[in-house]
Amino acid sequence: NMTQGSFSAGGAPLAQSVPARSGMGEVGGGYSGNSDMQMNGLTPHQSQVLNLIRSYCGSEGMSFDELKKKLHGLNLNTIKQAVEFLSNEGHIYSTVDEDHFKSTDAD
Amino acid sequence: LQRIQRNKQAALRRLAARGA
Repeated sequence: NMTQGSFSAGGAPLAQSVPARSGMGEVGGGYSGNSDMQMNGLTPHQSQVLNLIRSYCGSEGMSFDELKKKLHGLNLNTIKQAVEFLSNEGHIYSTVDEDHFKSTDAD
Repeated sequence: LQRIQRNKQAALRRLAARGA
């Protein structure tokens, strides 16, 4: 009476432990230390300006003057550059004149 | 006012061109 295969049961532990983290791709988490710390490709100033223009809901957009007022303490040139950059990128566009801006993603 | 629309369209195109 030879029972066969009775030794197969509890051998080596299953080699398939589930990885603790399933790959929720941590994409782009590594900021390379730019002198100008960037978020989503914009400098803090740029995203600040963008947010302001976004938050403004007038038909003709936010004037540069208003921007300046809200960002008091910010260098005028810095604002200008940010506006220029954002408009180059297509985030904002000028409306009634070259001094009024609206953002493309918030109507 | 048409100019504004044009500006907007141009801006949107620019944005799209950046792959955003």
